[in-house]
Amino acid sequence: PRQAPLSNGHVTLDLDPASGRLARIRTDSADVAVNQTFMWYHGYGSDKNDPWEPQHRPTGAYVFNPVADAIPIQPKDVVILEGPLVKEIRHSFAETWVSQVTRLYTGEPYAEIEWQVGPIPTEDGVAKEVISRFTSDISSNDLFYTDSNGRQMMERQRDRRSSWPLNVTEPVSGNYYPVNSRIYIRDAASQLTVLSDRSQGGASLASGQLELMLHRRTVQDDGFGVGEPLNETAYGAGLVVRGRHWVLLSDPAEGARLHRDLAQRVFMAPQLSFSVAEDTTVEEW
Amino acid sequence: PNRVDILRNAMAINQHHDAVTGTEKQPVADDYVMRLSEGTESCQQAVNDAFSLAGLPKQSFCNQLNTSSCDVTEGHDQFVVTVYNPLPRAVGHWVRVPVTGLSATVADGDGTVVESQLSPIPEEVLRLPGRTSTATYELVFRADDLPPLGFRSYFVSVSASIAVSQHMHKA
Repeated sequence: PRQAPLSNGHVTLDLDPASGRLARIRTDSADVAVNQTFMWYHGYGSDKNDPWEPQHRPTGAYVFNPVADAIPIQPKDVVILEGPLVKEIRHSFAETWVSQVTRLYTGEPYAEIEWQVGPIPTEDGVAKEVISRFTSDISSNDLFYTDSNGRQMMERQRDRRSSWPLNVTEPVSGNYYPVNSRIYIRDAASQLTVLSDRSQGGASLASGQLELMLHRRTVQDDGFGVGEPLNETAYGAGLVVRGRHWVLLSDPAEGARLHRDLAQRVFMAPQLSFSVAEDTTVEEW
Repeated sequence: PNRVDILRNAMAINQHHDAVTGTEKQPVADDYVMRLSEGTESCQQAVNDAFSLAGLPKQSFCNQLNTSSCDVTEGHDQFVVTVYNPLPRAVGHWVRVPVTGLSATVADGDGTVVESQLSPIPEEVLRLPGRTSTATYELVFRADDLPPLGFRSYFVSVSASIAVSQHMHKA
């Protein structure tokens, strides 16, 4: 637990002193209460179901079919590391197969969240679909924005389609959209943008909220043709995925400038290569 | 063949909807990965040739930096990191490389020391299934003002004997 905020000069993170979880983000142009946590959806299906009965369609490669609302994963420990260049908040959780590091690099306008999920346990026969959810006091109502395959940002309205009347039968998955590079919510005063390092599913299921699907492990084929559950057993234990989200909070007027600049920097990031220099000095080099 | 085309072809194949969404069978996923790996390796050879024209020694590429693993940086006391900027504008970049030492010094092309920091690699990463790296720290420094479509190199000396991680503390 920590009382003092963590800051890099542009972004300040306030932690909840009781839980150590993120409570507030403050930047040069915005100040918003933000909570972020891991959650998981119990995916429909068990190996006793028939995937060919549509009313019992298991969640799988083609369909995201959660049984109910997402279940939060309780935080366990928080460790804070402060250095001259980067400050880190390391969160561990009750489930040891999820963890994350939140970083503030000196002078940068964003917070970086490096998440790690897996191997997702499925010995209980339950498909699990893990998300990172941000809950804020931004009054975004039912609107949110996602990119469309890396092209322009598209406005999405919860429980609505722009060109046909939607009968909402899937309140969660029916509101998921592809996120190839970024998703954001906003109101008149603030914009919360999250950039992803890979294509993920994303949604805003309530005002002020946005979530991204990180990893899935299912127990049954969904009957749409792939013929396998999503269940890679690398090293006999299931896949571990490690990735990053970049979180920007700003005045909406400068949101596009910030996320476009950052997107260029992270999606065409500099490439590293290395050479051994054992037998030389820095002067000779 | 044009060595860059191998990755172009692999990328084109991986734009099939099964590859984008993950609806392919596992052996097909493995094949997609193999093609991308072959294409990446071929491009790395091409990059090496380009660097040799600029007088740089043969470069290694660390494909497992996503598990904080790199044979060169964790297996040698001195190495050079070359940072290539593919954007047509100058940018800065935070470099993170895994090391086994307890202190490190980074110098730029002028021999000027660049501020750096050692951060312990999270326990969850050290326990990753299949990870064989011995690195326990990541060296962090900022590569500033990388020229458009150009590169800068940094000389890194790592020592196992002097702890300079006093900046880091557990709260």
